[in-house]
Formats: sequence, structure tokens, C-alpha cells
Amino acid sequence: LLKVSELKRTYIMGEVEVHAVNGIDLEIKKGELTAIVGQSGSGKSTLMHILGCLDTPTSGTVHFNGEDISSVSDERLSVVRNSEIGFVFQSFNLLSHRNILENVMLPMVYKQEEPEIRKRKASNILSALGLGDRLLHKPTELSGGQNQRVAIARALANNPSLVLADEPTGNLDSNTSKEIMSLFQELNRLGKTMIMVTHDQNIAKNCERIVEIMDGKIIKDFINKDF
Amino acid sequence: LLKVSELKRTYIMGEVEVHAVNGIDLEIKKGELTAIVGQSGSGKSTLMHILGCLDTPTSGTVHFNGEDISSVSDERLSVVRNSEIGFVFQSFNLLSHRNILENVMLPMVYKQEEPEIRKRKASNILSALGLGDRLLHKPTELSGGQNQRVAIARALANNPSLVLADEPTGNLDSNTSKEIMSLFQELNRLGKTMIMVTHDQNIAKNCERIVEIMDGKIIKDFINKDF
Ligand SMILES: Nc1ncnc2c1ncn2[C@@H]1O[C@H](COP(=O)(O)OP(=O)(O)OP(=O)(O)O)[C@@H](O)[C@H]1O
Ligand SMILES: Nc1ncnc2c1ncn2[C@@H]1O[C@H](COP(=O)(O)OP(=O)(O)OP(=O)(O)O)[C@@H](O)[C@H]1O
Ligand SMILES: [Mg+2]
Ligand SMILES: [Mg+2]
Repeated sequence: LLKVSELKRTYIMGEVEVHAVNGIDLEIKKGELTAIVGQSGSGKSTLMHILGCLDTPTSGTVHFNGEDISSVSDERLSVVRNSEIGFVFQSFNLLSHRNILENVMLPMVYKQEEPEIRKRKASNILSALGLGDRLLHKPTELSGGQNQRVAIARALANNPSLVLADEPTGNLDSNTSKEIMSLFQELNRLGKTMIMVTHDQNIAKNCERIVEIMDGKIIKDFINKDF
Repeated sequence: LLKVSELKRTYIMGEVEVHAVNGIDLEIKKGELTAIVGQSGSGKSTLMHILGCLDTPTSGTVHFNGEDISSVSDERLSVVRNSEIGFVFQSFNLLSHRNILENVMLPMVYKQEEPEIRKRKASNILSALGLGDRLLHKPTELSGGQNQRVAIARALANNPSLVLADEPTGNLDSNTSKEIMSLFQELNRLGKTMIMVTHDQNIAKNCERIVEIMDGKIIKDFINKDF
């Protein structure tokens, strides 16, 4: 499904060069459930943004469903991303002036369904995440963990075939985290490819494959035997 | 040090009333190391904001160092807060247009030290947190966990006697989390009173007292025997 080769992403800041991703080869198969782990600052979010077609590499190639997307137009990248990929951001990226129902409905415009259908789907996902009684509230009127769940709901709104979740349980207690992981496992059983960055051992141990990043490179990539 | 009685904080949103804090009695002794735990949405951050003099209750009283601060002027609240309290926010609240050194120096104006001294202190704290080579970078140029560490550094900048940390390791890998907890334990040994909201069992088990919140009320409050 996803294949990156000799991937590099460098940030240039005046005299300083930060090699956030410094030579990564990675192949994600359709339907895999993968955890990406590693130290704070090791390059996980940068890698996720490239895998999720939100960023282009400094060098190297990215293939999504066989198509080379490392150098396509922004329009093409946007079409691929919005129809196929759901992204849960580490810092949520919600619109603070819209309520959570509107926030979740936002990506749905790409599927061109009736507003009533979109509204019902959005409220269903939010209710499944325990937020059914807060649909008309804005992100600023909710707790950190509630906002994290809205970000997860929005990533799932378009029924994407690939879900990338960047630390989806960082603000959640262990019970709510377990519920989120069960949801992700269910989506994986339904055929979705899932890649999640996590610092939580309980999440990582439930993934079939674990990739460890250090200083922008992969240092470990193994199948999880306990899976 | 801190004493709250029959504390309530209600958010009124049109027809809906959210009882975020719904009757809490709590006494924090000087020098205690306390963890606050509980489900997402249970009222932890709301309670922390009141304890940290960032918010006033709907009803009930708050005493800090013997002074009733539930109904003092905003000016008085601001003086108490800036001289005595360091707060690590769940969503960091950093200034994105300033670099991290400036962000950490910001609260230091209240101590009225020489700019050179403030600069050196700020760079020392940031270096201790592994960010010594990124001092001139802005929050948008750093990872989630790096930003979390800047938020921690800023809370400590004024050498406060009370440190309130709202989920200080949510974006950190286990190694970096351990370093943060060691730092907090060291600050506690030096006499600081520490209160941290955490979902991380490894953090909670290292605290001498654990308070559990559910639906805006305290359901458990015990001394940690393994401490
Ligand atoms: N500004 C607000 N307006 C309305 N309701 C609010 C507001 N802020 C918080 N709430 C609500 O108050 C309740 C408690 O929120 P709080 O942020 O204290 O929870 P929390 O325990 O910190 O949760 P989390 O672990 O998810 O961070 C939640 O139901 C939340 O939606
Ligand atoms: N816009 C940017 N400009 C400059 N450097 C950046 C930028 N974004 C990230 N970096 C740097 O690239 C490196 C990798 O960042 P990245 O966000 O991918 O880390 P991460 O593994 O997700 O960390 P965390 O676990 O803390 O979220 C870090 O050193 C970070 O400071
Ligand atoms: Mg990250
Ligand atoms: Mg909170």
C-alpha cells in the first residue's frame, strides 16, 4: 500500500540543518496494524506527515497504491489524501470556532453525500466515542481528552482505507485508551490499514508490527510475536 | 498550603449546565507530592486551574497559604500566581511567534532580575530538559514532546514553591517521562509542593499521595504505600 525509499526530510533554519528523517526505507502492506515508537524528537511525526501525504520529502520516493506521490501536484496530493487517508494529529488541529459536529463533518465534503447523511454519520462516530451529549459544543468547551477523541472521530469521518494516528491516547486515561485501541483493532479487522505513533506500551503490544525510530532512522522493524 | 472546601465549578451553556467540579474538599500540605487521576472529562484540569489561581469557583472557598483567594481581585490573584505558582498546561499554551528561550523567560519578569541572569537561568532549565541546542527555535519548529518540555521549563522558570503539572508526560516516550519524573522528585526533595494530573501509572506510583476524581467529585484519596 505504502512504500518509501531512502526517505529524507531536512529542515533548514538559517545555519542549522535538522535531519528530521535521515534515510528511511519502509513498506506498509494493506491491512497491517503497525506501531511506530521512539524517543521524543526522533522523527515520528515528520515521517507520519510524509506517509499521510501532508508533506513532501527533501529526497527519496513515496509510493501510495503504486503511484509515485513524491513529486505530484498539490491538487493530486490533496485528492489522494482526502479520499483515502484519515490523520489524527498529535496536536488535534481542530477549528475552535466550530462545534465538534461541524469539525467532524468538515472532511466529509469530499464524499459529496447529503448533509443529513453526513450529520448522522458524524454524530454516530462521536457518540461511539462518548461525546454524543456534547455535539454542539466547541473544542474550547471540552477537556483535553475529549478533544483528542474529536480528532480521532474526524480522522474516521470519511471512512478512509488508511488511518494514521499520531499519539492518539496521549491525553486519555487507561480505560478510555483501551476503548480507543479496541476501536482501532475493529477497524483493522474490517480491512483498514492502521499506523499509529505511540508512547504507550499497552497500545504498541496490541499491534502486529512495531517500527522503532531513532535520530530519523529505523533501528528496529519486527513482527510482534505476542500479537 | 492549599485548602478547598465544597468547591464547585459549573459551566453554563445555554440550557445545559456542566458540573465540571461538583463538591470537592481537599487539603494539600506543604511539600507533598500528589497525583490526581481519573477518567477523561472527570474535572481534573478544571480543579487544577482553581488550585493554580487561574480560575475562580462558582461556589465554595479556596485558601492559599491561609489567604482566602476565592474572592480576591484579579490583580491580587495574578500576583500570588506569578510569584508562587508554576503551571504546566495540558495544551502547553506557548507563544508560537517567540522562540523557546523567550517563552521560558516570559514569567521571569515578575522577579525583576537582570535580563542576563534571566537568560542564563532559562537556558539552564531548557538544557537540563535536553533542549539546549534549540534555544532560538520557535514552538512550531519543534516536536510535540519537545514543546511539552518547554512548557515544563516555563513553569519552573520562576522557582515557584507550588508546581501544578497537567499531564506533563502525555507526549513523551517512557525514557524521557522517567527523566521528567526524576526532575519532579528532585524538586519535591528541595521542598516544592507538587501536584500532577497524570494518566501514566508509572508517574502516579512514584507520588506519595493519590487522589482519584470522577464526575467532578473525589472518590478516592489515599497515601501511596509503595512510595
Ligand atoms: N469552557 C468549558 N465550557 C464548558 N464545559 C467545559 C469547559 N471546560 C471543560 N468543560 C467540561 O467540564 C468537564 C471537565 O473538564 P476537564 O477539562 O476538567 O476534564 P479532565 O478531567 O481534565 O479531562 P481530560 O483527562 O480529558 O483532560 C468536561 O465534561 C468538560 O467537557
Ligand atoms: N518545522 C520544523 N522546523 C524545524 N525543525 C523541526 C520542525 N518540525 C520538527 N522539527 C524537528 O525535527 C525533529 C523530529 O521532529 P518530529 O516532530 O518528527 O519528532 P517526534 O518523533 O514526533 O517527537 P515527539 O515524540 O516529541 O512528538 C525534531 O528534532 C524537531 O525539533
Ligand atoms: Mg511527534
Ligand atoms: Mg484535562
